[in-house]
Amino acid sequence: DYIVVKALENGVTIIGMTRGKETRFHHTERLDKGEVLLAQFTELTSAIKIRGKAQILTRHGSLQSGAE
Amino acid sequence: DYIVVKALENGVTIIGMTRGKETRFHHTERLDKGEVLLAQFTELTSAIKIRGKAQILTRHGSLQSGAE
Amino acid sequence: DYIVVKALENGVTIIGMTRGKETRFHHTERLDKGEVLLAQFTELTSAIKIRGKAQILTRHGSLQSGAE
Amino acid sequence: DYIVVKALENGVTIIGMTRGKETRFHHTERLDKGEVLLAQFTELTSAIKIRGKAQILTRHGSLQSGAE
Amino acid sequence: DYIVVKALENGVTIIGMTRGKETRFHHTERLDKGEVLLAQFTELTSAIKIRGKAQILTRHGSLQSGAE
Amino acid sequence: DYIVVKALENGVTIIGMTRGKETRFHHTERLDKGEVLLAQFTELTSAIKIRGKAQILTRHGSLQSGAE
Amino acid sequence: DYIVVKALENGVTIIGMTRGKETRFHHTERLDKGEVLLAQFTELTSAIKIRGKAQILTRHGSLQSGAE
Amino acid sequence: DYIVVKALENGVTIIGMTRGKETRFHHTERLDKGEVLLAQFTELTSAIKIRGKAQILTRHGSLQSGAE
Amino acid sequence: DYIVVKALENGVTIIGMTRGKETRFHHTERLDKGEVLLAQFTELTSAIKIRGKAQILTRHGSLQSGAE
Amino acid sequence: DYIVVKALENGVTIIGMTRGKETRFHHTERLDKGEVLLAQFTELTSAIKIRGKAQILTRHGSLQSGAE
Amino acid sequence: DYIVVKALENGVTIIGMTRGKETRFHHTERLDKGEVLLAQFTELTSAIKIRGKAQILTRHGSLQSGAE
Ligand SMILES: N[C@@H](Cc1c[nH]c2ccccc12)C(=O)O
Ligand SMILES: N[C@@H](Cc1c[nH]c2ccccc12)C(=O)O
Ligand SMILES: N[C@@H](Cc1c[nH]c2ccccc12)C(=O)O
Ligand SMILES: N[C@@H](Cc1c[nH]c2ccccc12)C(=O)O
Ligand SMILES: N[C@@H](Cc1c[nH]c2ccccc12)C(=O)O
Ligand SMILES: N[C@@H](Cc1c[nH]c2ccccc12)C(=O)O
Ligand SMILES: N[C@@H](Cc1c[nH]c2ccccc12)C(=O)O
Ligand SMILES: N[C@@H](Cc1c[nH]c2ccccc12)C(=O)O
Ligand SMILES: N[C@@H](Cc1c[nH]c2ccccc12)C(=O)O
Ligand SMILES: N[C@@H](Cc1c[nH]c2ccccc12)C(=O)O
Ligand SMILES: N[C@@H](Cc1c[nH]c2ccccc12)C(=O)O
Repeated sequence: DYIVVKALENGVTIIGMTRGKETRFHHTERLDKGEVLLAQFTELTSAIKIRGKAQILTRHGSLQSGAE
Repeated sequence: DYIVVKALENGVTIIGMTRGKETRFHHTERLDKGEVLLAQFTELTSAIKIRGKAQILTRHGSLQSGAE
Repeated sequence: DYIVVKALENGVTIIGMTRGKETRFHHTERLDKGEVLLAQFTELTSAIKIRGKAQILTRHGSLQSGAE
Repeated sequence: DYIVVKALENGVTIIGMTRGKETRFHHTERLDKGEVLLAQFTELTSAIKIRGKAQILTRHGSLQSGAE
Repeated sequence: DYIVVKALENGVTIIGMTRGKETRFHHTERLDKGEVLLAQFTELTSAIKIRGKAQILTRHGSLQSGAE
Repeated sequence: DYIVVKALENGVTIIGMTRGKETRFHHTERLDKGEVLLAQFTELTSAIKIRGKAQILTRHGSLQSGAE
Repeated sequence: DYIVVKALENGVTIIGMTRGKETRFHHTERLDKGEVLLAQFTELTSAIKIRGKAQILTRHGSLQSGAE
Repeated sequence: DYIVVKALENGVTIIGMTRGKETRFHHTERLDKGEVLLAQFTELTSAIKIRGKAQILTRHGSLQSGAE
Repeated sequence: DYIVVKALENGVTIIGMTRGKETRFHHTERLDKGEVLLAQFTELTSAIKIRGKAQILTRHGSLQSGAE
Repeated sequence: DYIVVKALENGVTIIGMTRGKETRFHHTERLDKGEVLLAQFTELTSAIKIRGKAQILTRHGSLQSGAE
Repeated sequence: DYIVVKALENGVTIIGMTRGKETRFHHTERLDKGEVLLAQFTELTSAIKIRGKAQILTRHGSLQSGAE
């Protein structure tokens, strides 16, 4: 399973969070406006956090992140 | 399987609850307004609790948490 | 498989019932109005009981618990 | 696979029946009006009997139990 | 796989028939009007017979048993 | 996989035919009008023959057996 | 996987053909008008031939055999 | 997976072609008008050739073979 | 998985290309107008090339090969 | 999984790119106008590049390559 | 699972990012306008980044990358 994130502004961050007992940030990917990241859930990544204005496509539908 | 949570206000919390005999909180993730968390059910996490106003996308449909 | 429960009033309880020969309550989670719990069926939990007024999303459709 | 039962009156009973050569009642769960039980078919339970007025959601559709 | 049977009259019987070389009745469950039985095909049960007036939900659609 | 047969007249027969090199009748189940049989394909049964007037529900659609 | 054949005239034949290097007829089942045969593809049967006027339901749709 | 072939004229041929390094004809089945053959892809058969006028039902849709 | 090819002119060729490090033609099947070939992807064949005017049915839709 | 490519002009190239640590071109297949290539993802091929004007059918929809 | 990327301008880059503890760029593929890349998630690649104006087809829908 993967998600699709398109940055609608500069400085959008997609943060991978670790699987297992400890939940911490293992990688932060920055996107500039218009850039797209497609990212899977993996052995290492069981949660993903998104900051900034972005369009997000998921198995359960699409939504837009960002304050407004 | 994963869920998608978009905070509609500051201070939304997504709480991971442990799998197995004991059900306790193992991690609390805070989101500010507009931030999005995508979180799987895992070997460690068999229940998830959400507090505060948020949009939630799941396999069985979407809903909004929060008092009103 | 998991279910989604949103409390529509304070004091909604979601009760996990044990799998196997003995069926007893192993955990009770209380929700205040607006709080949401997403809970899987697990090795430990093969039945779930819900008391109080709540919106419930399941694989077979949605319904509302509570007296009226 | 699980079913969803919402009691529409007090005293609804959901009865688990044993898997294997002998078919007997191993557990009876009583619901008061408005309470909901979600119950799986399990290693122990291969048939479920419902008495009293209830709304039932299943993989093959919904129906209402009870005399009328 | 399971079927859903709702008795529309008293004395509806749901009969489990054995899997394997010999086909015989291993269990008969009687339902009174309004009662519902959900029953799986199992290691023991590879055919099910229904007598009396009942509503039956199956993977291939719904039908009503009974003389008329 | 199973099929659903509802007798529309008395004396409907559902015949299980053996799997393997030899194809013979291993069991004949008679239904009276209104009775329903749900029968799986099994290790023993790889073909099923139906005589008399009956409504038949299958994975590939429904049909009615019988002369007219 | 199985197919459903309803004879629309007497003397319809459903022929099982062997799996493997040699393709020969291993069984011929005759149906009289109105009779129905449900037959699986099996370890022994990898092709099925139908002669005479019959209604045939398959995974890929329905059709009618017979000269006209 | 299987295909369904109904001959629309006499002398339709369905040819099984061998799986593996060598691709040759291992069996030719002739159908007279109205006859139907249902044939699987197998350990032996990884391609099938059809000559003459026939209606063909497949997983990807239906078509008619033959010159016109 | 298989594809379906119906020649719309004489001399249509369907070419099997080898799986693995080397990609070469291992078999060419010629079809005359109206002839149909159903061919799987196999241990040997991981790509298929089609020349000439033909109707092609695939999992992802249908199309017609050929110059115009 | 496979893709379908129909050349809409001469000289369309479909390039297989290697799976694993090194990503290089292992095979280039040229198509003339009207020719069709169906190509799987394989142990060797985890990415495919297409140059020139072609119609492409994929699991996620169809599109046309080429400058305009 | 794979994605489909069609460059809508010259110099579109598709970047494979490594699976596992370290997330780094292991391969960058440049596309000129009109060129198409189909790329899988693999043992090596668990995230993909796209820069420049491109049409992207994914399991969860289509979108366009690029500043506007
Ligand atoms: N380390 C946690 C991360 C996580 C996944 N889903 C969650 C839901 C809530 C809180 C944390 C999580 C785990 O693997 O389970
Ligand atoms: N520890 C519990 C957590 C849980 C999952 N689903 C539940 C439903 C109700 C109460 C608790 C739970 C378990 O793994 O089973
Ligand atoms: N301990 C029981 C719990 C249960 C599941 N489904 C049920 C239905 C009815 C009554 C009890 C149950 C079991 O694992 O099977
Ligand atoms: N003990 C029986 C219970 C049962 C399941 N399905 C049934 C249908 C009819 C009668 C009994 C049953 C069994 O496991 O098979
Ligand atoms: N003992 C039989 C029961 C059965 C299943 N399906 C049938 C169809 C027809 C007659 C009998 C049966 C078997 O396991 O196969
Ligand atoms: N003994 C046969 C029964 C059978 C199944 N499908 C058939 C189709 C035609 C004739 C016979 C059969 C077998 O197992 O294969
Ligand atoms: N013996 C052949 C029977 C067969 C299956 N599909 C076919 C298609 C064409 C000709 C013969 C066949 C086999 O198992 O493969
Ligand atoms: N012997 C070939 C037969 C074949 C299957 N699909 C094909 C496509 C084209 C040419 C030949 C084939 C194989 O098993 O692979
Ligand atoms: N030998 C190649 C054939 C191939 C499959 N898909 C391709 C795509 C492009 C080029 C070649 C191919 C392989 O097995 O992978
Ligand atoms: N060698 C790479 C090829 C590849 C697949 N998907 C990609 C996406 C981007 C860049 C390269 C690739 C791999 O197997 O993973
Ligand atoms: N190395 C990471 C790459 C990755 C996948 N999904 C991500 C989401 C966010 C950040 C990084 C990632 C992993 O395999 O898990």
